[in-house]
Amino acid sequence: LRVGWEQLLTAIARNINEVENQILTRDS
Amino acid sequence: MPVFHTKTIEGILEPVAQQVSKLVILHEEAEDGNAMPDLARPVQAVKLAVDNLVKVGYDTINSSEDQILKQDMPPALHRVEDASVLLLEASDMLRDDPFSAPARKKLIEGSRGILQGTSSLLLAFDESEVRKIIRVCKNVLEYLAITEVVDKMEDLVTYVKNLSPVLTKIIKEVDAREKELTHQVHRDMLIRSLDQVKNLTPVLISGVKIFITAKETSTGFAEAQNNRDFVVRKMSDEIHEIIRVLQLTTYDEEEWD
Repeated sequence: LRVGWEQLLTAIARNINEVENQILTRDS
Repeated sequence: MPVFHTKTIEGILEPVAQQVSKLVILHEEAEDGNAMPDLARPVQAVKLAVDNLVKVGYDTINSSEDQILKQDMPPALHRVEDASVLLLEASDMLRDDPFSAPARKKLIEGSRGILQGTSSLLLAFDESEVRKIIRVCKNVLEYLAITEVVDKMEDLVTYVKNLSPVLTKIIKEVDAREKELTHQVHRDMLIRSLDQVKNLTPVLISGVKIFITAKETSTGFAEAQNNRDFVVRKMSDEIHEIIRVLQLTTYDEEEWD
């Protein structure tokens, strides 16, 4: 559980960056 | 079970959605008083990513001409921002008390909130992309609607010259969209209708040509006109069907069973 939360939050940050990239790509 | 209707959305959200679900289950099963680690650093990374996303989101809202997108994006961005605040609060609470149950709840709520917010954002963008393809479809429909005024060979040349690029565009865009969908039934429907449009295009051109010749020679006029109108109607129906299927996001439960 301990490792899980750190991993999840890191994955969430990466996921948000991917969403941002999608927006930038589609907006261009 | 796939829950995202495009491969892009699935690729981005599915791994995180699975991790959130697993952790929620673990959390619910593991009310065992384990100390939580200091999550300040990963939470800060999430906050930084959210801040960037929100900035990019509002830039997009300000520059977009798509009124529906402009309307759909702010609530999704607020959802992500609020979730990020929950994660920060949870991190602060856990620093004071690594056993805090309310902090764990906030972590779950925040993680879910970010997932829901990013999901809404991606969906809003996807719908905006679909609207762009639908505009191309409507453009083709407009050309089909003026077929009946083409009654000279030189008009036909202009008509074909104008119709060809929009048909090429619709074929390219619907083809790309079909490949993006995760739902096989919708993909098959788009492939079928697009094939019809491709096959009917030469039939339409020759139908108009026959109509013009029939008009000039005054032979078989009514039949030529009926034939032309039939092909126009058939192509228009297929394009209306493409527009309908493009907007479908629900799933055929039987298929997933």
